[in-house]
Amino acid sequence: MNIFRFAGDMTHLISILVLLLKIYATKTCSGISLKTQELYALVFVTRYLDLFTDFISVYNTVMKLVFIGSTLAIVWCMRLHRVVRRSYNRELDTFRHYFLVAGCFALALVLHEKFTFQEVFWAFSIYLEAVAILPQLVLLQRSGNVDNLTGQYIFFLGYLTFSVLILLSCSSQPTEMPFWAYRAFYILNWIYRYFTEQHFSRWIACISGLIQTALYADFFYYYFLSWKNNATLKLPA
Amino acid sequence: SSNGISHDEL
Repeated sequence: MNIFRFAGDMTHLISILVLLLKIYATKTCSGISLKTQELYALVFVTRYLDLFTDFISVYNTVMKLVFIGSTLAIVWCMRLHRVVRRSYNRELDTFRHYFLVAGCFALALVLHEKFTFQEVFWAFSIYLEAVAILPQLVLLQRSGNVDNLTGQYIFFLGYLTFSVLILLSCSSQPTEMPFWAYRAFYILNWIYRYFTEQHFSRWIACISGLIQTALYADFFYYYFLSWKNNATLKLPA
Repeated sequence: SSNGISHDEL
């Protein structure tokens, strides 16, 4: 465990808890894509199949349970909670995410570390996480503006490219120091482990992580601009 | 792990 990874896990945890708290406290989920949340729940369920077969550490097991539990709680809230579900933008959240699931599964059948049940599902979860944000980005584009917390939620999930830029630009107001990006730490962690561990090669996770970053980069650019100009975020249609 | 590869990262 290195500081990059720990910070990445904490940022990821905060982003999920912030979203869950926002939905639960305000009893509204407008601007949030249920499809993206369902994809994230699928990512965690398929990635942590080794939850009961491989014990790595208490930290590892607890975090897996928290990630699975909190994302399922978000999906439950948005689908079944009688008050929250009314504010779900069903007519805007129309991304056909089944294609993402099918595509990632097909890719995982071809590209994996080892052709076993667990490894194919692990690779599937890595690919799916890279594209899971797409329904949310499409929903943001359709709903036009970003309500404050949704934007911040995606911001917390964000990546090196613009988080460093935003960090540098707002270093003047330390109170606004945003939580670092989650995947940014993981990319730093992979670089760190590549140089410190002989047999460390996680090409599947690395490349998928970089694609994930690219997907976020454009969102961050517009988020940064709106934040800088203090205007509501308008993504180009 | 069971199938030889252990993913220690979350």
